[in-house]
Parts: sequence; C-alpha cells; structure tokens
Amino acid sequence: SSRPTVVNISDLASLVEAYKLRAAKLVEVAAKSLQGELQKSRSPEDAWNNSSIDLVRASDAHCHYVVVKLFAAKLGEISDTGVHSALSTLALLYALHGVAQNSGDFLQAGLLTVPQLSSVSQRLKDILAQVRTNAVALVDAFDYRDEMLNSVLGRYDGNIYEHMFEWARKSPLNRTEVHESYHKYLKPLQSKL
Amino acid sequence: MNPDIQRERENATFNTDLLTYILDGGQEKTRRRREIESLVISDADFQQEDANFLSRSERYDAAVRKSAQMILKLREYGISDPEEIYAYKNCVHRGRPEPLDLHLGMFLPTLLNQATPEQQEAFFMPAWNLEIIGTYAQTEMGHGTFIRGLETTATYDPATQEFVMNSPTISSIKWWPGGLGKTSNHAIVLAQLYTKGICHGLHAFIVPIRSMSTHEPLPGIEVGDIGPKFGFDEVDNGYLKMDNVRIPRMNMLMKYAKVERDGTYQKPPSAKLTYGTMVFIRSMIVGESSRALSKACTIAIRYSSVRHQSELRPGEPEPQILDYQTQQYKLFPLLATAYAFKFVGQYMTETYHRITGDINQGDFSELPELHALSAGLKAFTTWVANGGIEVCRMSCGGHGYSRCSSLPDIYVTFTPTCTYEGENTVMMLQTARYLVKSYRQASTGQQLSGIVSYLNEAHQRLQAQPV
Repeated sequence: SSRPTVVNISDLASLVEAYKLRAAKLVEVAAKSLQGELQKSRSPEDAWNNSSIDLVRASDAHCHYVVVKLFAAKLGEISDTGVHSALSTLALLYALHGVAQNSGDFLQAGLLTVPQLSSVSQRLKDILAQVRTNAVALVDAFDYRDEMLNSVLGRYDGNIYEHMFEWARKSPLNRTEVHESYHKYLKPLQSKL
Repeated sequence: MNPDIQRERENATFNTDLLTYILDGGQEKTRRRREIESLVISDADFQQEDANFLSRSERYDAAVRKSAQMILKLREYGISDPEEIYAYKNCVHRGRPEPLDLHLGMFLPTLLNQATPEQQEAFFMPAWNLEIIGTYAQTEMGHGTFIRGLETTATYDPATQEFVMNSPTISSIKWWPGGLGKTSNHAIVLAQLYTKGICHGLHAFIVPIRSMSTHEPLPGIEVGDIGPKFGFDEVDNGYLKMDNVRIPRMNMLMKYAKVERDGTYQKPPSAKLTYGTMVFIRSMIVGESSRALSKACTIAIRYSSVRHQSELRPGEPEPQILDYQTQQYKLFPLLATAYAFKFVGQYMTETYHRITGDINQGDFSELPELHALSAGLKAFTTWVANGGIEVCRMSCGGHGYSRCSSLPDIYVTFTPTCTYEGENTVMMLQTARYLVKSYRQASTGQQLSGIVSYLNEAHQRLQAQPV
C-alpha cells in the first residue's frame, strides 16, 4: 500500500503536496472507474457517462491543487514582510479550509489521520483570529473606489446608515408623498366599503 | 469616517498600497488605473443616475449613451492599450456589462484572428469606426455548449458565389448573444457549412442584419431583444432568425478554412485554432471570479466592521459582528479565495500570452494542456465565487437584500459565468478527458510535462510498495 504521507498542517508546502496527492488519487479513481465500466463491455461513450461523477471530482481536485500551488508560489515573489505575513496567513487559511471542506478525500487517500482533522479545525480557528486584525486592510487593498463598488454597505468611510436613508429617499416611489394609486384605487375603494 | 472602520485601519499590520501594487501587477499599473478611474469619475458626461431606479429600457438607453461617449473619449485621450481600454470601460459602466461588449470583445478580435487581409481591409476599419457594429452569434435557442449540435446552415451557391444563411428550425434561432437585439447591424454567425452537398462543420460568417443607414432589419432577417433575464439589464441580449439570406462568398471568414469560387472546400490547418480564443476568454473569466468575489468580500467585511449586533458578553455594548467567529468563518476563507483566484488569473493571463507566441510560430504543443486547464479553472473558480458571493450577501442580514448594497447586482451579473463560455460541468469533463489521457500515459511510464507531471510522481508513489 502507498506509504502514508505525513502532512504538516502548519506548513503550506506540505499542504500543497497533500493537495497534489489528493488530485492524483482522484484522477486514479476516475481512470479506474472508467476502466471498470469499459470492462463491463460498455461502449466508450457509455463508460464515460457512467464515470462522469468521478471524472468531475477528479478535475475539481486537480484545479484545487493548481490554485493552492499558485497561491503558494506567489508568496515567493513578495518581499515586503508585512504583506508577506498577511498573505501567508491567508494562503494557509485557504489551504486548511479546503482540507476541512474535503476531509473525506484526504482521509481516503491516506493523507491525513482522524486526529489530524481535529488539529486542522483548531488551526483554522486560530488563523481566523489572526486574519481578524487585517480583514479591513485586506479588502482595502483591492482598491475599489466607492463609485466602482457602488455599494452603500461597502462605503470606504463606513457611514452606511446616513447614506442608506438618503438612497431610499431617492427611490422613484418617493417622488410624491402620496402615490397616485391612492387616489385612483384606495380612496374609491374606501368610499365603497 | 466611521470610528470602527477607522480603528480597523489603524490596527493593520501591513501597508495596503504595497499589496494593491502586487494585485495590479506593479506600482505604475496602480497609478495608471487610478488615473483612468479619476478621469472617468470626474467626467460630467459619465455622471450617472442610480441605475436601480431606472426601467430596463432607460438602463439600456443610458448604457448606449455612455458607450458612445466612451468611444469618442478613448480616441480623444489616445487610450489604445487593451488593459487600459478595459479599465476605462469598466469604470464608465461601473463594472456592469454593456451593449458594445461583444463588438469590442468578440467581433473585432475575431476579425483580427480569423479574417483574411482582404476581409480585414473590407470590414475592420468600418468596425473600428462603429459604422459596422458587430456581435458574435453562436448560441441557439436549442444549442449552447455542445456547439457541434448547432443547426444554422450556410449553403454555398456556386452559381452566384454566395452563401445562403438559414435558420431551419425554431430551435436553430440564434438566442442570447449580447448586443444582438437592438444594437448591432452585423453579426459573426456560426453555421454548419454546406458546399457541393457536403457538410464541413462549423464556420464563421459575417452577416449584415440591419441597414447601415436606417438600422432597420434587412430582408429575411428577424431580430430583437429576448426580454428581461437574470442581470445584464443594460444588455440587449437578442434573437436572430435568418430566412434564406444571401451573403457574398467573401463574407465567410477564410484565414484558415476556405471555399473556392467553384465551391471546393479547403480544410483549416488545425482544429485547435479556435482553442486560442476560448483559452483567452476563459482566462478572463477566472479574473472575473476574483473581481466579483473580492467586491462582495469588500462589502461584507466593511459592513461587518461597522455593524453592531446582539450581546457577546453580558452587560457589554453590542460588538462588531466581525468579532463573531461564525462571521469570520463565513467571510475570511472567501477573502483568501478572492486572493487565490486573483493570482490564478494573473498566471493564466501570463501563460496565455506566452503560449500565444508559440502558436504564432506554429507550435501548438502546450495548447491542449492550457485548453484543459482553462476549462477546469473557469468552472472551478466560477462555481466557488458564485457560492461565495451569496454567502457574503447573506452575511449582511436584511440590508444584503437591498439593491443599494450592490450585492444582488454582483450576484446576478456574475452567476451567468457558470453557464456561458462552456457550461461548468461540461468544462470539468473536458479537463477530465485530458487528465485521464495523461494518467494513462503516466501508467505506461511516459514522462509527462507541465502541470500534470505530478501524475508521474504520484503514480510511482501510489503503486503498491514492496514490503
């Protein structure tokens, strides 16, 4: 049997490796599922269709590995220590969150042990607290001007309530204090009742 | 400045500008982007009424007006770099789709990539000057992602050296293309080519659909808007029905495949030629996933830092909802994802440009892998971002349902990416085809290259190990 790969859940490189092996495992499962269907002497097309769930899962895992791998690679290009630290925390969060969301795959592939899963969960919570400090700065870095974001809730100055009230007042329904439908329908109704 | 959000910024442990430069691809690009944004936002011609308070017809009208202004000003300012044109346009329309998207993003590039020099001579400048306003009509009412199933026909008549364009069935009516309904006067139509009684598959044809003087539909053409749909309120997604419309032989895009005067057909050098355009568009969509998700995260996280709610500790004032672990667990992985997808988008664009050079040298070797990867990443990132935007919206409580939050707009404008340019499940299966092929090669000991090479290594490791 394959040697279990001991994943260091605090080490991004180790997590990238785990994603790689998870993808490889799921590609293998899909390829063998396809092979199995073919051996049932099904046509290649039917065999393909009857393996498509496994095939989609394999592609999903492959793409997930690519995303984690590229995120980790990007960190290598960043020299500023403050930015590097903030992004490293995010990259670790992204990788661990993916492990938590797809824990079955990692367990099935022998890449993680059940005790490690509890550690992943605890590690995730620790990282959330770290991100909390920089959360607003991290979205500020996307650098969307208010006019581009076009959102009262997302205003740079955070003064949402005043602007939400002002926005509502401009709604076309508020152009007149009494909407014409009152005189056309409600008033006549009231006089008939 | 709200004191809560002010304090958040004071607590930050890094310089946000430095990170912005990384996201933009360098400080100079940030400066230039900000300059273009200021140019547009300070321009009185682009001051805009709140689109939320306009009818669909008013929104379309306003979008066409701004697009017309945009074209004139791009010329006036001499902005010609594609990325800068994109930034300018994105700012004019505040990130929303607009009626000229397909003219600028598909019609012109297709003329450049698939028209002969003579055809470019005839069509490109009129299109560049908006005399010809074009769209790209591929999808039909009954056929979308599976393009080999398209039914529209183009039958060559050697006697008159013309193609007869026809919509043979109700399901063959071209349906969805942006700008088709009311804006365009030409369309690049994808149709099954018939010549000498033989079908040669899908080819592209330039079909005039409206008079260039009156803008009225031409004889044999029925064209119009398909009506309101999910988002894209400013775009006249349209339908096009052709009733045996004749176009000159020169209107078939013949840079690769050709039809001689007598109807003889010449095959294109490689079936992979259309891959390039698809890879480019799917790489752009990966970037769109990051953009939409990062906007939604910006809104939800800023809002969560100023919104106070409930009681974390008895007797204490209502805390910021960003202090709740559940709110952090909803939003922070999505924030990390937005950054991850940004870097993937940068990688895909760099790779596309690198490989385009190879393609122009006739080297297609890396195209199949990039085609498979872009298909998978388009599906992967749009599915995740689609779900993430909805999580951000619902993290804002009742105000997430108000159009003033912009979250409903971000969602309805983004979610079509899961379906257009290749329905996501089909995309994932396309990637799987490449993965299974690579796996089989690895199983026979063949050394793989590129991003799937891990299948070699893993294959050895995954084999039974001698005790």
